[in-house]
Amino acid sequence: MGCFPSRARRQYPGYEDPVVLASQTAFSVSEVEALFELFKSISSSVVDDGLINKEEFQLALFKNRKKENLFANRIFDLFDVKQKGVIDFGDFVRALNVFHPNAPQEDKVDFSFKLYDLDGTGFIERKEVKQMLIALLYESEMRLSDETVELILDKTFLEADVNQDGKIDKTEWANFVSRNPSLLKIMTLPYLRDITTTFPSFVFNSEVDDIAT
Amino acid sequence: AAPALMNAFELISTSQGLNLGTLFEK
Repeated sequence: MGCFPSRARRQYPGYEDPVVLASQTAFSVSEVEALFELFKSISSSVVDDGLINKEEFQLALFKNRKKENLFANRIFDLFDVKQKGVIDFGDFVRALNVFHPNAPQEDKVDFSFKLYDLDGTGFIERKEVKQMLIALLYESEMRLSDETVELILDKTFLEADVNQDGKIDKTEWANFVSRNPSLLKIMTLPYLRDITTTFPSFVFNSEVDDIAT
Repeated sequence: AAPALMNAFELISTSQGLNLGTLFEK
């Protein structure tokens, strides 16, 4: 009990004390423990090594491990903050924290900017947005002519790229999403409010004395 | 709205790969 993780939990590289994680995030200790139940299930779905690899992440997302998806890859890379090719429990909780309904709006804006800045240059460039649109069309089997794609890009950059330099910087992005709040909808997961109800088994595996914290 | 009237990010945000809600579906 208390703050010393059991041998079972030490099998999880990157396992962190739920009390510490709760103090750094919008989650309560119980919610962090419920997230551990979800983490255990995802991280053992292909290789039971206590870490989530890309295949396991895609399997959890699509229920199909063969589906390659630009956006799922991008989300995985942003969760994998230490760039180890795997997500440990600490990474998982801290990244999901951004999606909590109570997380600061600024964190959501930052995360979404990084998500769309595919090559990490600090700008969302037109060629990146085009690449994402083409990936979406491929995924959804939606048919749009190249001319329509260019029209969509023209319209988007006319609205978002205020200084018209052909790329969207962080400030332009923050202003653009404040005028189009629906763009941040994907950055909030209402599920995170009910995580202890979704994974009630955390109660039986809790290692914290007072789980009501 | 018709796709041509939507901005690119509205379209992109409909990707299944960006819908993390499915992680919580058992």
